[in-house]
Amino acid sequence: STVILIFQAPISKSLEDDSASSEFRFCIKRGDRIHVGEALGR
Amino acid sequence: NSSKGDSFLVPGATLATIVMLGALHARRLYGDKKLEEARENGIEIEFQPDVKATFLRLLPLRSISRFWGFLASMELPIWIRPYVYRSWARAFHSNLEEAAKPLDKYASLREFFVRTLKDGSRPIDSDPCCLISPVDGTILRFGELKGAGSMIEQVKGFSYSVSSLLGASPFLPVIAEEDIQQDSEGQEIIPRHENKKSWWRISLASPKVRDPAPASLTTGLFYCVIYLKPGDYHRIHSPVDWNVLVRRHFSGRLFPLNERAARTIRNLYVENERIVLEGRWQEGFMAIAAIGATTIGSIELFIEPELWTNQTRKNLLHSEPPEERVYEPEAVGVMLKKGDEVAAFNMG
Repeated sequence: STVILIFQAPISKSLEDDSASSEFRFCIKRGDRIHVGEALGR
Repeated sequence: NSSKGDSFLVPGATLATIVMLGALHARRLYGDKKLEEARENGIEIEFQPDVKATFLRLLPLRSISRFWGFLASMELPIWIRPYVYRSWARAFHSNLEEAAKPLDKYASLREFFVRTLKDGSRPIDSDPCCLISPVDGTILRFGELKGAGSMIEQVKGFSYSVSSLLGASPFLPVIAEEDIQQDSEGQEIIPRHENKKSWWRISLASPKVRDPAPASLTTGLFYCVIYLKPGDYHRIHSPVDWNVLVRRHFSGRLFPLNERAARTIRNLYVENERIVLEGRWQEGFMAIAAIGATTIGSIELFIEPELWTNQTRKNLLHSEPPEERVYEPEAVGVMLKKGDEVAAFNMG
């Protein structure tokens, strides 16, 4: 079985503000084993 | 049974079958090892349709799936249960220490397969800014969706669109080419336009849903594909706090979903039976697509227990539009907390 997650999230830079404080970043790599509850990204 | 003693002889045909199965298994292990080595060396697996994939389309996969489910749900004698489940765990690398109940309490393989875990086995990352994995599994692909088509790569050389995966979604941000702008470094970014009609496909079913985020924010659309091996824990949890607004059920095919299938079957994720949950979280759109396979063909949805998947009558209806349900109350739907159990994959 497979689960596909699709979601909207802030990206690194906005047009109005150069701050990258709200950007979303994945903290995984392809091929990683992951468990429920572990972070995919922040 | 020989007349000279009590020694047992295996009939020739049985022996030949065992040898053949052993050879096939060894070949498969060898293939998997080669793929793993290629992945470690950074070599991309390419799409290569083959005859076996074409042959799969001719097989009654739903009937096979349902028969497997029937076999797996047969109650086993108590004494044999630990042996069967330990063998399963050894074959598919499951951790039996985490099972919530003693092994002899699972009446059937189907029940064992969808077992819950002991409390604390899966601690939830409490960082409010993090999005957690909804399942145990292997990360196949992830990234940001860009461009008007919003395509997800199945493997190198073949992609499918998000809209074909999720169906006609009233909430999916529509990324039109004219909406994509570039920042000072040439990176594509998508500004929010509260009043721009192209941003949302307004639905008659949920006309009140609007993007509540401040207009100054810039968002992207991201995806993550996670594959669950047979030995993995097969329950789906909520990745964030969110409101599920719509459920869609696509009664498609039930192709296997392993790496070989992804490499050889076109539109694998779009053709297979699946449930899509859509809604909103604090940053905007959120959707989970749970895709069934031949052996794990049915999906149980805890927020809608009356929903049945992998039904015989839907065998020929995979070309029909999905069955959709809008959760009440409208525009609020079903609220789920991060880590809540949402669904489970069942055998057959």
